[in-house]
Amino acid sequence: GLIDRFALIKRKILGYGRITSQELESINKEIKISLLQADVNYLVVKNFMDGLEEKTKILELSRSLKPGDLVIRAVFEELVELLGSETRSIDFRGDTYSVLSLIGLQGVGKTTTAAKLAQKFRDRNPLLVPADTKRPAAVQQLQMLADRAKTPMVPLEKGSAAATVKKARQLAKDKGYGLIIIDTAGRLHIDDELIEELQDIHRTLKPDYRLLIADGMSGQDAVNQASRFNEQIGLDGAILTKMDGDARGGAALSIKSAADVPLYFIGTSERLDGLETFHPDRMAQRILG
Amino acid sequence: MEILIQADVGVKYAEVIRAKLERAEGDRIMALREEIASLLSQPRPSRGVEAPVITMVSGVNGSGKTTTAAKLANLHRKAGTVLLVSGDTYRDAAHEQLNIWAQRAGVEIVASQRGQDAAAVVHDAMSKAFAKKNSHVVIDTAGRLHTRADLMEELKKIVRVIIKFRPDGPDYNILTIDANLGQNSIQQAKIFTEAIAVNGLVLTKFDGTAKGGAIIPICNELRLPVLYLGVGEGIEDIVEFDPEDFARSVTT
Ligand SMILES: Nc1nc2c(ncn2[C@@H]2O[C@H](COP(=O)(O)OP(=O)(O)OP(=O)(O)O)[C@@H](O)[C@H]2O)c(=O)[nH]1
Ligand SMILES: Nc1nc2c(ncn2[C@@H]2O[C@H](COP(=O)(O)OP(=O)(O)OP(=O)(O)O)[C@@H](O)[C@H]2O)c(=O)[nH]1
Ligand SMILES: [Mg+2]
Ligand SMILES: [Mg+2]
Repeated sequence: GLIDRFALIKRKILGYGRITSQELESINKEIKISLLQADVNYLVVKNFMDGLEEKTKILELSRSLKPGDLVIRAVFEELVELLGSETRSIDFRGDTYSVLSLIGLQGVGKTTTAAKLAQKFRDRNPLLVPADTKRPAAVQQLQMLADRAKTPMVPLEKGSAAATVKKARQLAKDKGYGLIIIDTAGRLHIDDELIEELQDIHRTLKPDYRLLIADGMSGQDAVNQASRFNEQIGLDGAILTKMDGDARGGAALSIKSAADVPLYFIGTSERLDGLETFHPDRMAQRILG
Repeated sequence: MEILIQADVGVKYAEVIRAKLERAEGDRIMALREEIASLLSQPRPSRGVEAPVITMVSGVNGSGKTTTAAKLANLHRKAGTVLLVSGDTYRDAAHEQLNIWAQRAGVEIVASQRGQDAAAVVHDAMSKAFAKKNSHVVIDTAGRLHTRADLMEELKKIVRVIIKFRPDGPDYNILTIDANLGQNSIQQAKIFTEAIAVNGLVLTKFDGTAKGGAIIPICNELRLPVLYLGVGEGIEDIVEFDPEDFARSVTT
């Protein structure tokens, strides 16, 4: 991967002690290619390269680094910063229940992630809400997951996501649940009717966190999808799923640049415990390959 | 070739195509589309004449296998008697999901329960289909990441069961590729093909805004044809793949 190629370049550069503009250009080309191969969006890569140039100049002024180290450090640090710098955690309301709404494209892992969140925040007394009235056997799927996560699930109000959510709100008030997790139907960011349905759900029960659930293997279009969801619905965070595969995960950078919301977790298996904190530095390593 | 990169064609193939076009004369866009169409024109499986025609659908999690299996069963129902098989014995409510589709398509379904041995379910379904002389059998399998060697072994086992009934394995050994995914699709296709000799692709979720360009390297390197495009969540939302139409859409 890029890290290995850098190691080779580094040895070569350290041999010379300084870097020629030709060498720098070839390194930059390698970085650009590597990021594209990692599924970082083309325009995001362009912006990244411009930002990198700035950072390299700043580091150059410090003069304490050898040129090879300089470039590698600059790339890595720039990536970590763009990915959020530190891990972030969900802040729950102390006084009343918190609401998480999981949204995203079809098949990305919303339903599974809803149950994973219920398990992770078991001590918050969570309640799962099936707001997918479209997908065949969606509520059965969530019920089975809820049972395994030992979490109650609101029964589905026939044919209406908003009605089910309304019921959840009532139940939370009556029974004192601390966390409401809404699993919504997969939808296209370009489907006006379904976007309207989502807005309706959020008017019925205002989420504290609107979480974009995105497939870790997503390609170039991840930027478009994230920005459309952000424009039309608003996003407060994101979770990147299926990161137990070997996708480099450039979509993480695409989502951050499109919506600039914290990446809270990554999905790392199909199991209920397959939800790990998102670490910007680990993600940067993975993207660089 | 910025437009190709943004279509998920990838750096390598964007360069390969660009280099080829340098020597092209005349209309650049037309030459580009012809080149893409030619990369996508791969031999279709020359199978599927003996009843029952066996279709198996595999692919990574959430790529659209179950919905595609239902769509294919529906297509075949118009010309014959179809047996749909719940080969996914892992996912919650997998059979319940496929069962609803079977009702919508008006076809018979072989049930399964979570935790059963998938190969055993497929074995029983095969016996049934060959005894009843169904025209078609469509087998849905559980989603799996190609990086899970144990799950790839399970898939191989399912194919071995099918081979007992039909020596060349499934007539249509289909891999679903989600059009929203990037370069990882190529690795998925490589590993699945190495494991079970995939002979055709279905590119799903093509009704979104992603271009699905990753199938260009896949089709050319693995000599695999795209058989259909998934263009929506309804049972009729499937169309035959046309390389020229696709070439046009990926360059727009
Ligand atoms: N390996 C792996 N599989 C995952 C992960 N998250 C979800 N999946 C799988 O991805 C598939 C789709 O998950 P779902 O939770 O049904 O996805 P969804 O977004 O709710 O799908 P729709 O409701 O149809 O839009 C299932 O097979 C899940 O088990 C993950 O982090 N890793
Ligand atoms: N828009 C659109 N959605 C699709 C298409 N094909 C499948 N879907 C949706 O994608 C989601 C996942 O589809 P499934 O058929 O359950 O995918 P799968 O591969 O069987 O998933 P697992 O069994 O969990 O691995 C569902 O919400 C489907 O409705 C398509 O062509 N277009
Ligand atoms: Mg779901
Ligand atoms: Mg399925």
